[in-house]
Amino acid sequence: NLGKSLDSLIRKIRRLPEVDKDSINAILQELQRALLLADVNVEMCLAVSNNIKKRATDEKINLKIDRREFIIKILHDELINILGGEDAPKRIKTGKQSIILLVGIQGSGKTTTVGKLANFYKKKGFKIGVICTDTWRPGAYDQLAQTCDSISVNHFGMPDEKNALKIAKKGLKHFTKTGKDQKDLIIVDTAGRHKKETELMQEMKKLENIIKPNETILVIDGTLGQQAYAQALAFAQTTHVGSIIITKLDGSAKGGGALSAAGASGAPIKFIGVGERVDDLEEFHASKFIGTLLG
Amino acid sequence: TTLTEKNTNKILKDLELTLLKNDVAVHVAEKIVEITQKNLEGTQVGAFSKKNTLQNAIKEAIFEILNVENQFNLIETIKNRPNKNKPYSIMVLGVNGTGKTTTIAKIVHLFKKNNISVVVAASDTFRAGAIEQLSKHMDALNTRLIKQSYNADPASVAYDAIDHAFAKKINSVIIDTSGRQVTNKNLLEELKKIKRVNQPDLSIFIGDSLAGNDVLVQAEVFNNAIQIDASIITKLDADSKGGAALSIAYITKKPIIYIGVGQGYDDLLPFDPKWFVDILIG
Ligand SMILES: Nc1nc2c(ncn2[C@@H]2O[C@H](COP(=O)(O)OP(=O)(O)OP(=O)(O)O)[C@@H](O)[C@H]2O)c(=O)[nH]1
Ligand SMILES: Nc1nc2c(ncn2[C@@H]2O[C@H](COP(=O)(O)OP(=O)(O)OP(=O)(O)O)[C@@H](O)[C@H]2O)c(=O)[nH]1
Ligand SMILES: [Mg+2]
Ligand SMILES: [Mg+2]
Repeated sequence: NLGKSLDSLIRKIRRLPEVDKDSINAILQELQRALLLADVNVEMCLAVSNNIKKRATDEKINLKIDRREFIIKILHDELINILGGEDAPKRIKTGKQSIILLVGIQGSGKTTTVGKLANFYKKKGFKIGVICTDTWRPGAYDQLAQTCDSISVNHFGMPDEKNALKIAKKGLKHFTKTGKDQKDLIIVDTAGRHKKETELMQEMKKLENIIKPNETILVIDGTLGQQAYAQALAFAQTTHVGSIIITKLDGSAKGGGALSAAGASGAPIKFIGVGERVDDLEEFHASKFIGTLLG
Repeated sequence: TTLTEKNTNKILKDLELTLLKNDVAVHVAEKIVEITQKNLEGTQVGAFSKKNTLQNAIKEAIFEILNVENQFNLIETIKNRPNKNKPYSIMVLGVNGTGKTTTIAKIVHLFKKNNISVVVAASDTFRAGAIEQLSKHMDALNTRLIKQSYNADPASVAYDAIDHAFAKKINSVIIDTSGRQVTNKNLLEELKKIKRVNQPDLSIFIGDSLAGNDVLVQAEVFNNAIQIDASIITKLDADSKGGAALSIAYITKKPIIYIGVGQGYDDLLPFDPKWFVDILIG
């Protein structure tokens, strides 16, 4: 995986007898291939490679610093850039009601992730309410209801209602009306959609305006390739994407596409999905992730 | 203008970049460039000056990868099967969320339009809402669904469905399986068991056209486990460039038979290699 190929690249850099133009070019070829195989956006691969080349061959470098370690440090910085920088701000606070809205492409893992988030915050003591506004997919509410029942979380849905906005309004009313039963956190699931489905993208915008979430989370499939960036951008331009969750990283995918899309959309990655069960959610820390990648 | 070796190399480099940007896996993109170069060997310098020579060399390379000579028509195959007393069984497989269940609904709709009777097996007995999702599709399509309960043995549900089809003289059986990651050895064993117990006539791999290099890994592992007979790529309506078709065809050496272009029952089109190559490299 990306970790292994970057690890072997780091070793190669450290074993270089000297850091000249040819060895740098060889290193950059290998780096580009590793990033491309991991689905990092093609333009980004070329940009990273050019940046490293420029900085590594810069004559003004303090000759006291070991050139090899300097290259490794540049590589580390460029990768952090791809991931979009520091950790996600905590927008979910106890004490007042928070609302999270999940959006993303068909099949990316939204409904499953709603269950995981409900489980995560329930363990932290939040009272949770989940709303299903997916009016398209047959059995969408059954899927969400079964998952929520397995962790005893309240859920709301209207399987025969065709208007997602109506369901959102009624769902919010349902979870805000009862005093002592007041939910600290409401999580809203939506139907899958992609950037070419203009009406659905508009519906998503309207949903966000009605729900007024503290955080809109974009769920991205870890297997996404070169289209990741364009799709993430479309979502980020239509709603206020506050953070990103990348799913299916327990599989064979290296996640480079999703990771670079996250970075490009400007939203930090908050969690990653590492399996189908409700516990298979991990918090994401860019520097820790890169640190692990670079050994 | 005349094509020289120098600008041919530039064109091949651009070709590789175009393929990569269109989600063709790295190894497959390199292979296509390699085959194109081989196709150009021995070309007269004079012939080289025709722009079509290079275009054709590229198209030939892509057709080679797509196994166009193995293309077949599923409807004809079922209608012309040698033993009409035995239902034609199809096992559908792939990683999580690629569109297997929805594609099965589309295939049922297609079969009905072509007077092929069909029964479906609910062999995803794991995921929340899987049986309800399939059940609602089959109600809408007026088609019998054979199901047991959650956590039932997927191979046994498929077995029941084939048994039922045999008894009722139904032409075909489609087996829905749960999404699975190729890194999960247990789930690969489960898939092998479904195949071993039921011996389906066709195993179809469903790949998400939005996936990048991973689709090559998926197809390879599944192919090694159960031998893929044909593939379908989905979500081409999402502005995906479809390079996944090349990656899958390359590793399985089997044809892409349909493409999914939306969530409706009619959103399933036969895969046309010529149309596809034109879209891929203009
Ligand atoms: N292995 C693995 N599977 C996952 C993960 N997250 C989701 N899945 C699976 O991916 C498939 C799709 O998940 P869903 O939650 O239905 O996706 P969705 O985005 O809600 O799909 P739509 O509502 O149709 O757009 C299911 O089989 C899930 O079990 C993950 O982190 N790892
Ligand atoms: N836009 C678009 N969406 C599709 C297409 N095919 C399937 N989908 C959607 O993708 C999502 C996932 O489809 P499913 O049929 O549940 O996928 P699956 O492979 O059975 O998922 P699991 O069983 O959970 O692994 C649903 O929202 C489908 O409507 C397609 O060709 N285009
Ligand atoms: Mg869903
Ligand atoms: Mg399914």
